[in-house]
Amino acid sequence: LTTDSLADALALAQHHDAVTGTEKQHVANDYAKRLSIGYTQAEKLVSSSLSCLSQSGSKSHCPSQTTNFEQCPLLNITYCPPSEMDLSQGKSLVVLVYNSLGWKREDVLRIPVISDSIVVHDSEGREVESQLLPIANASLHMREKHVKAYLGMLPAAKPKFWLAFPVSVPPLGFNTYFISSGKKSASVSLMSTLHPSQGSE
Amino acid sequence: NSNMQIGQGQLKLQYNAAGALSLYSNSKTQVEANFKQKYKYYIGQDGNGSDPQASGAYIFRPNCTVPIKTDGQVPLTVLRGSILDEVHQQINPWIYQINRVYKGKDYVETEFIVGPIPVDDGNGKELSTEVVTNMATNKTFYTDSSGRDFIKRIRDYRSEWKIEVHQPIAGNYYPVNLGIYVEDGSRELSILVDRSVGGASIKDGQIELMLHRRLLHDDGRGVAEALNETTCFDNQCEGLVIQGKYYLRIDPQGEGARWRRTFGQEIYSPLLIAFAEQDGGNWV
Repeated sequence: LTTDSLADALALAQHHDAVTGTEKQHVANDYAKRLSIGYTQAEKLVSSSLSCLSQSGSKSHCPSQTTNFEQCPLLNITYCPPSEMDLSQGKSLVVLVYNSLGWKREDVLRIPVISDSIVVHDSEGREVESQLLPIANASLHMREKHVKAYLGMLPAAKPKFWLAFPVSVPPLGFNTYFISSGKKSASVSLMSTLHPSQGSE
Repeated sequence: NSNMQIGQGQLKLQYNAAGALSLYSNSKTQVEANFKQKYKYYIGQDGNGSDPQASGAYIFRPNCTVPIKTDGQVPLTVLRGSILDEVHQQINPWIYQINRVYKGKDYVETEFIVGPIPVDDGNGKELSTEVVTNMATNKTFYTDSSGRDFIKRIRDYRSEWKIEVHQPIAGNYYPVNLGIYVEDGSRELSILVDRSVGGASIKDGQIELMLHRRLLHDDGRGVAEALNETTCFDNQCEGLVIQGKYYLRIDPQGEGARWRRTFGQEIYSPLLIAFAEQDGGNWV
């Protein structure tokens, strides 16, 4: 496992046409393809590293560890197969959050989920406050078009909510969170549609 | 028929009865500012007639400005919760916007989904979003240079030579890679971006960012094709849809630099999220 393809793609993308967007369209497509290939290869290396980092106890067995960490590069089109899994079978989703900066960060994560009965725990088993937000039709529409083009078909399950929860991550470190089926611990957002009145201004 | 407020923490946004963003307030920093968020597009010069220079990949050459009016027409969908509030607006058939205010955060996050830009009227379009305040900024604004120091820009002025501006819009646009800000002696309005865009302050108290462009003519500077990217689904092609975010904050004078540097770094290096499956409740 290496990051060589990503290095090659990034090197090519330093060309002045790539930086400014003055390349021809078929060249832009080539840059995008190379970046995607590079990301996919690097993702495997990162998955292996995260698997070693998150292993409790001895690190000597690290190369043989098999925890398979996946990323969601298509979160921008609301497509994240790992987080869209069915949690009702007693399984839980492990979310590992890595901070590449040298200071502690507190942020809010958003991932698409199917169920509205969800509970989030931190690595010490404490429940974490969470919120469910219905996914906007505009986002679902974009997801459907792109995922269908990407996979040739639509996945059976369709996410209904964004699950938002706060995370705290140490400098140059990571934290883990666990998402499982629960008794509606995540609060569903209060939704209202307001029709502005004309001319009141 | 009354104002609506969102925000569970110290930062609040107020929308007026016409559904337009009208006030930004932060109880911690005591900053309060009248505030509008709008969209407009520039019709790209086609290179015909008296001006042979078309708007294209290299050249921004607007022909005229078309405001996108929304007051009193766009329903707002509001989601409120314990962690964040968000307001969804379908500005027009090809612009969707979500404003978010997080309970523990001091900035407004705006997500935009823009496209496909319609060109069936024969006009290429360059879409900009505007943030308008009543700040007296005296023709001055600041843009970063590839993430390095912010550089002072003055409308229709260059410090090193006498410029005669023939393009009042394009002549004042600058690259924005990290952010852009204005100040009026008591407050600073900063906007940070998640991608490189063009930006300017065309009027005092105003900042605009160009979010998307779709043009129908080559500008004749080398690329030899129009900036008219499409995506194809089932053998049908349509103009590109883009999705991104910008982040806005108003600080007391002199207090914005720290946020622009630290949060700018966080935008550039987002948290990496990885998922794994686990049976049962055996915490790793």
